[in-house]
Formats: sequence, C-alpha cells, structure tokens
Amino acid sequence: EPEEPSLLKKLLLAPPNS
Amino acid sequence: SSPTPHTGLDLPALVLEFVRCEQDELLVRSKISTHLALLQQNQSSSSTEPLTTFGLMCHIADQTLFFIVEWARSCNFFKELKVGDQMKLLHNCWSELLVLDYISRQVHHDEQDTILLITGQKVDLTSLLTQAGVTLGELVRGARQLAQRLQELQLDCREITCFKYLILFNPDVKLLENQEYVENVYHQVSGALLEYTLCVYPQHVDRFSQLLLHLRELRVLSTQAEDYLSYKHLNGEVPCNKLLIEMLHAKRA
Repeated sequence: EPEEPSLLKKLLLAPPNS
Repeated sequence: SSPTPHTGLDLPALVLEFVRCEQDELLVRSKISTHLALLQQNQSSSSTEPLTTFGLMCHIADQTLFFIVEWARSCNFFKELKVGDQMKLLHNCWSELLVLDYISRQVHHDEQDTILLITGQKVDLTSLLTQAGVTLGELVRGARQLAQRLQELQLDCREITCFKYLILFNPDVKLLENQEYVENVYHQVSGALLEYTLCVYPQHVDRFSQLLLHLRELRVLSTQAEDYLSYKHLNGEVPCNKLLIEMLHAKRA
C-alpha cells in the first residue's frame, strides 16, 4: 500500500509564503 | 509584548536576529481563530458529531503546528538544511515547540485562575481540571508549575526565542545528513544565550544553567503530552488532524 504522502514534506517543499 | 529588559547593552546580534524573525502573534491568533470559527460553522451545519473540548484542543494544536513549520521555514539556519534533515528535526521536536508555545503564553499571562490559548481565549483552570481525567490533569498542573517557575525567573521573550532554536536544532537527533551543521548551530545559539544572560542579568550568574534545566523539564512534559495524545489517538478520540497525527506517528515510529 503506497505510503501516504507526507503533509510535512509538502509544507517544507511549498514555495515561500504560499 | 512580554516585559523585556530595556537596555542600552550590546546584545548578541544572533539573539536580535532571532527576535526579528519572530512571527506576528496577533496575525497567527487571528488566522487560527478564523480557522476554528469556520470549523465550528461547518460542524453546526453538518450532521457530524459536535467537537469535544479535547477535539477543539487538537485542532488548535494542529493549526499551531502549521505555524511552527512556517516559523522554522523562515529561519535562515533552517533553510540551509535539505528537506530530509528538516523533516527529521521537526519530527523530533514538534511536541516540545507546542508545549513551549503554550507555556510561554502562560508565563506572561497575569491571571492565575485561567489559561490563555493561542486564540486569545481564556479557559477557566478549575473547570478544565474538573473535566480533565487524571493524566490530563497532571499534565496541566505540571505545565502550570513550570510556567510559574519561569515566571519567577522573569523569563523574557528573547530567551524564549533562543529556546525555540535550541529545541529545533537538537544535536541528539541521529541519522542527519548534515549532523555537524546542526551541532554547530546548537552551540552557536547556546553561546549567544549564555552571552545574553550574562549581559542582561549580570547579577544572576547561574541563569543560563537554570534555563537549560527548565528546558529539560519542558522536554519531559512534552513526552508526557505525546504519551497522552497517543493514548487518545488509539481510543479514536483525536479528530483527523493530518499534521498532528503525522508528527505523532513519526515520533513514535
């Protein structure tokens, strides 16, 4: 079962001030 | 807004830089309050179970975590790290930063019989302890005692900001790609805090060691808070807060 994408990783990779 | 010694002293540049990067507390407060108001509006208009007090606290903690991540991303030291290391550091320290956020707000809250939430709301302590079970009651009392000790020490907002960096750049976190860098940042912050305390509170020579002692007490409290949250999560009592649950799983894994 594919691991759920990490929300933290998404936040850390989001463009600044997004 | 906390009482900070007004000094003409030559303060460590690093400490002043840290304070400059702090988030606007009122902006954070209004954003979280808006989120919760929308959440409660959706709750009342849908057939889902109304949020319990504990459920509301979980949402507040979840929202606070988003702002903690945003704060970390704004730190120049943190930006130097690759995302893998950034995740490891935040997975390690999220509960300590949450507890510090809560306790530092109580340190500068002058009413003894209420606790102040990040939303600006005040919760009556007696009624909270009446509702709380044994474990949560012990947690609230433990946090209150630590807040009182920090109040007696007259902990100031610059010292609190340094605490955040000492917690985030924890040199004990293993398997980091850039371990040396994290250790180096920790020692830089530690030195800046020592210099700050000697400069602003020269009459209190062991202030720095007392601050580190209280930081260890905070870490114990945060582990107790995680244990409690894990227990509530296993009981299915933690509402689906993506970030809070992810952090809990990562730390417990």
